[in-house]
Amino acid sequence: MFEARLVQGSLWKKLLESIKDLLNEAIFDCSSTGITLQAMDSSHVSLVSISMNSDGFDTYRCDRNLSMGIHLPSLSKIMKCAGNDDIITMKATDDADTVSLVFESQNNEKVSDYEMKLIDLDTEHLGIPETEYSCVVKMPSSEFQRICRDLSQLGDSVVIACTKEGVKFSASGELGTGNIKLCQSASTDKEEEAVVVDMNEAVCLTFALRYLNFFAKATPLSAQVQLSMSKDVPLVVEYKISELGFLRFYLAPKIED
Amino acid sequence: SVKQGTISQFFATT
Repeated sequence: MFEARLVQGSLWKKLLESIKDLLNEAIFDCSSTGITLQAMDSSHVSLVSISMNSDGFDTYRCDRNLSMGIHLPSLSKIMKCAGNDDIITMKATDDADTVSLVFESQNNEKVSDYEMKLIDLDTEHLGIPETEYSCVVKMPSSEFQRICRDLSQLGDSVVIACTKEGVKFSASGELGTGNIKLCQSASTDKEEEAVVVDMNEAVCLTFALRYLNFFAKATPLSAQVQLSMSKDVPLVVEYKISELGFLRFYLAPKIED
Repeated sequence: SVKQGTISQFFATT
């Protein structure tokens, strides 16, 4: 038996909205410690990694490890049927070929349940090494979304240059060039609005804006986003999922041919 | 010119 109840059901809605355009299908691995997901987009340029701890749920039970193959646009459609304030419970039996979703209104006057077919998926699992990154930037997620959107007007790629003074995003194309420079915040009164750069070594990397714009769909999940970078390795774009865990996107860099 | 890398270039299958 698997059952996970989340009073803040809107987190599920936001999470699905964050990944459904990037991934068509994925396996939700459920165990006694929580729910994880790892999947690459169809062109294998990016990887999504989700971890939700059992402790973060209001009720959590998983008697036997369960891998649920899910068609994400379908799950997203069902999640849209939940109200923003609804409590969401996900349930499945051990040998299930379906997953049940129960949406309860806060006042308990409306309860909806949906059942969705699971799909057979055979996906490879990648080992993500523990890495010490050269630069880690924390910034408001809305600012990151804005920068990715704005620079997409100029070109397909963004060059992210990080030094101890701050971080610079640049794009160029037929119409010209654009640079957006963010300096490290002088005071950190409002933690959510701060830009914090933690640098061991300056880096300058090139990434496809198309993917960063997909990642930025996770903006409603968290006020801050964390970018981790080292020379010639995938960029990590991390959004915290409240007390539950995290949503991480890995993006392979563009490399000099 | 720059070429788009893939994730499997960096992370091995477990």
